[in-house]
Amino acid sequence: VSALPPVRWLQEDPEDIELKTVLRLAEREYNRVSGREDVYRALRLRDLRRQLVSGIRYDFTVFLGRTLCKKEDEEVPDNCSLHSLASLMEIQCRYSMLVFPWVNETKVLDHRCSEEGVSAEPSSDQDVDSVKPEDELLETLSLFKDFVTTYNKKYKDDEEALMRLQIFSQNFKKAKEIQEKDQGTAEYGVTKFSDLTEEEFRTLYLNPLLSSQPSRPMKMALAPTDP
Amino acid sequence: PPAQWDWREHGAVTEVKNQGMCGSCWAFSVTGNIEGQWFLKKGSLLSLSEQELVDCDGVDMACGGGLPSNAYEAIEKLGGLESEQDYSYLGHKEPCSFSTNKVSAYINSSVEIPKDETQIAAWLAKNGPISIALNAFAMQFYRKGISYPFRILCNPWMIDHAVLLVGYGDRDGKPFWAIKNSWGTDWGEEGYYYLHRGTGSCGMNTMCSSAVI
Repeated sequence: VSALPPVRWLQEDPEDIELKTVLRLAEREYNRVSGREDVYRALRLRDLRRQLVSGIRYDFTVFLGRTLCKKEDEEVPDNCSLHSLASLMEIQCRYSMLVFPWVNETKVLDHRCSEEGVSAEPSSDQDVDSVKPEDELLETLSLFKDFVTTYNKKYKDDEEALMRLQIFSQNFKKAKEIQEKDQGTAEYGVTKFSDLTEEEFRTLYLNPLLSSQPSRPMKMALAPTDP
Repeated sequence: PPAQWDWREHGAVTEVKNQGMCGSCWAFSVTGNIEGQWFLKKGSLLSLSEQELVDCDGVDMACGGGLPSNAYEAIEKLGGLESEQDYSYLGHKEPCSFSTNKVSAYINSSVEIPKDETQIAAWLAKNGPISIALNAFAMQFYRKGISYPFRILCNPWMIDHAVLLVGYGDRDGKPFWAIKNSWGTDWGEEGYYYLHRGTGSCGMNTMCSSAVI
């Protein structure tokens, strides 16, 4: 068994023809069975394991992004451009494939897809026909629009606006997770800091010295004793 | 201590301020405490200058962060704090332009307040708002209500934000601390954060202090 590094970006290893072939197969398989109008393209790869059995078995997670190409196009080009919001609509699939390179054959042993986005793990009871992410995206876009208006946010160009939208989307999910775990009555969600990464927020608004430097000793306050 | 207390109802707390994109929370926490102490000792509520601390406290690091304990010492050495009006907040470090002629409030020393939350409540109810520091986990997305994160997510040794404890009480049987923040009134409940009371949530009891006038 050879275990490769857990996260691999496609552009990091363009010469890995074997890997690219497997990913193209995963893309093709997804596009064949998904029932979506748009063509999806592999963006990145995670948790790849390669095992020599009767052929070569590949287990991997692939993140697929929506392109601007449609399946009904007569000829779908190889280099379909990604949708500008592809990173917000990533589909995550776990594949097991058996490749027989000597006879140029591939068999898909198993695949499961989740549409929960980057941080989600595919669950066993979800398959490629699960709920579309468009509704979630529309909700996020609507919230982001309100956010920009409410807090009078200005971004220097569309590129920055898109980047902030992506951060906003991730933060919205994070706020939901915090909400689920809170033991009190607090409500978490969109705030004026929702377009900042955690690192930006810490750098701009917080105070790292409080935990890294010892306080100057002070005398203890007297506790009140009277009623 | 009384079952509930809120210094806002007794005129000891100024309006919520906004530190902007600057890690000067330590200055806001300390001035808030001194504003309360001055009100209780001298009878008038003054809005005091954070910019003076950002510019003139040579031990702390202005927008890069600081410690309330150092700030008290800096104020003692400088001779006091100017008013907000005389030395207004800019949100970035400038050369120190403190003038002793414009001092509005002074302090004589500072004290550390015990970590026991019952004693913190008793001290607060008797002596005024307290400068505290806490782990700001979840505050980025806080909107309202009583925040009570799991201890493991909001551990007390990762303190990264200084604020002002102004009161405590219960809402529907849930005990809370009322905390004045310095991120403007368009954050939290009109600028305030409500945190669960009684379990050392987010390390709020680890760095409590006050100036002494």
